[in-house]
Amino acid sequence: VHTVQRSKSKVKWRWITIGTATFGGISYYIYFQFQPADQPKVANKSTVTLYRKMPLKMMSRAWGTINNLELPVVLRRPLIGLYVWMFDCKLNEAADPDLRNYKNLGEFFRRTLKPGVRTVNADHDLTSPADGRILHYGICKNGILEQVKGVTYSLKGFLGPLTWRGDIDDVNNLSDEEYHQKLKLKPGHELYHCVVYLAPGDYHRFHSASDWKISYRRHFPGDLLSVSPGIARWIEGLFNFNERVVYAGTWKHGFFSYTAVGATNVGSIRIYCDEELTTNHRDHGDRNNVRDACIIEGTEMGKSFQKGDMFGEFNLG
Amino acid sequence: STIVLIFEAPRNFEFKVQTGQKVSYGQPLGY
Repeated sequence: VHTVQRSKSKVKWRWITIGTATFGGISYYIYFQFQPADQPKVANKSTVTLYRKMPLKMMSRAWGTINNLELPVVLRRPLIGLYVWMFDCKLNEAADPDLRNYKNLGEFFRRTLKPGVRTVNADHDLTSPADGRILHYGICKNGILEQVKGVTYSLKGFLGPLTWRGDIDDVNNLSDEEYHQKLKLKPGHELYHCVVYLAPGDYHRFHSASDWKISYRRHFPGDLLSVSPGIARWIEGLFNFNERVVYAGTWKHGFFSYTAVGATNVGSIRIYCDEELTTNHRDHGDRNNVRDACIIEGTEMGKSFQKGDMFGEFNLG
Repeated sequence: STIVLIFEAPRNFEFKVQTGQKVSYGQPLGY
C-alpha cells in the first residue's frame, strides 16, 4: 500500500511539473509572438534551450491531423470563415472563393489562386517566390547572414557541407570565412540573400524565384520554432534550428539556393518535383539526422525551372 | 513559414524591395 501511494504521488507530481512547464513555455511563446517589431532583445542560451525543448513538432503534427479531418459542409463556412476573418485572407483571389468546397482548413491553407491575379515580372532576374513580407535582405559577409538587422546566423550551419561542389569536408572544422571562400564565387561577384516571411493568412504555395537548375537537395529535420518577425529578432540562429529543405543549384550568375523553412504548425513542406521528401515525420528521429539527395540529370527534379513555376507548398502539420 | 534565397550575383546587383515590404509572388526582387 505504501509503494502504491508513493508511486501515485510521484505520478501526480510529474503531471504537475509537466503541466506547469508546458503552461509556462506556451505563455512565454505567446508573449514573444506579440512583441513589438522593434524589440531588440536577443534570448540567452538557456532560454533558447528551453524553447527548443517544447514539444512543438508533436503539437504541429497533432494540429495537422486535426485540420485534415473532413468537416461537415454546414461547419465549413463558419470555421474556415473564422480563420479568413482572423488572418484577413484575400478570398477574392482564391481560385475557389466558396468555403463550402474546402473539406477542411488544411485544404484551404494550400489553396490555389485565380489565374491571372499575379504577374511574373519578365524584366528582372529575380522575382518573389511567394506572397509574404520581406524579413531581411542584403550581402552575406564572411559566411554570416542576417535574419533581421543585427541578428545573425551562419551560412555553413544553414547550408551544410558543399557536397554539390564535391566538397564533403566536415564544416565544423571550417571557420565561417573559410566556408564562404569555398563557395568559390566568380571574380566581381558577391553572395546575396533575401528572406520572405509568409504570415498565417497568406497564400502558402511557393514558386521558382528565377530561371535555375537544382543539383542537390538537403533536408534538415530540425525544430519547428516560430519564424514570425518577433521571434526572428529574439532567437539568434533561428533558421539554423528549424526544419528546412535546401535546394542548391545554379542560375545565370552562378550559385543559387532556395530553402523552404518550416515553422510551428506549418512543418509539412511539399515540393512538387521531389516525391521522396517527407517533413515533420516522427520516423525521422534525431533532429540532427540530415537527409541528402543528389539530383539526377533528366529527372523531374533535375529539369530547369523557369521564373514563376509552381515549386511547392507549406501545409498545416 | 519562410523562404530563404541565397545566391551569387555581380557586385552591382540591386534589390528592388525594402525590409518589411509586402510582396506578391512574381514581383521583382532585384536586378
